[in-house]
Amino acid sequence: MLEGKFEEASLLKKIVEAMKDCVSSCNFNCTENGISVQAVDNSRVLLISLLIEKDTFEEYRCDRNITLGVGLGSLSKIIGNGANSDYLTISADDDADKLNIIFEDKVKDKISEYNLKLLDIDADLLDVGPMDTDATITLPSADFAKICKDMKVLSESLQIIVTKDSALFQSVGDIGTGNIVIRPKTDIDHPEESVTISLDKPIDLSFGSKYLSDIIKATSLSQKVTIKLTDQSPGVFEYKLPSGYLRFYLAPKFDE
Amino acid sequence: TPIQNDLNEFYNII
Repeated sequence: MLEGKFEEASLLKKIVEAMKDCVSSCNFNCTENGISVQAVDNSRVLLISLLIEKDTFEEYRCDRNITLGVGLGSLSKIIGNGANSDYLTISADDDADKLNIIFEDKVKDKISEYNLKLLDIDADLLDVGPMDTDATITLPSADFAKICKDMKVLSESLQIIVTKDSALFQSVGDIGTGNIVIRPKTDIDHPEESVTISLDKPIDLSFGSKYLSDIIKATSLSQKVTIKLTDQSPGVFEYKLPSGYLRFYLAPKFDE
Repeated sequence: TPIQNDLNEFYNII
């Protein structure tokens, strides 16, 4: 039996909104420690790795490991019915073919209950494992979202060049070029506005703008995003949850 | 134009 109660429905709403446009369905792997998902988009360029640790939940129990195959579009429709501030409880029996979703209004005496039909999903898992990182950038997630949107008007590719004291975002397209430079900054009064760059090796990588547009749909999940870059390797874009994370692994583009 | 790689080139399928 799985039962997880979110203090606010808004958290699961944001997670599903951040995932549903790149992955249509995925397995939610539930253990006593929490819920995890790994899913790859159809083009096998972008991988999503989600971990919702049990501490994220107001109440959580999972007696036996279970895998729940979920259509994210369908889940999004159902959880869209609840108010952001509602308690949201998801539950499933060990051999369930449906996921129970219950919203409890915190003010009114109102409980809404839905069932989502589960899917049998046979998906490949990729061994992403821990890896060395050449450069790590942490910046406000809203700033990163704006950089991606602004650069996308110029080109299908965004080049990220990291040196010791700056990160350069560059797009070169038919209509012209764009450059945005950010430098480390410590903001004591507003720590969420701080920018950090740590570097072992300079980085020059290009990523597809269309995939970055999918990644920045996670912006509302966290005030900061951490970007981990390694030469000739996928970039990792991490949005922290209250306890856990939503990570995107994006394959880079290479010159011929 | 740079070529888009896919993740299979970097990670093994478990």
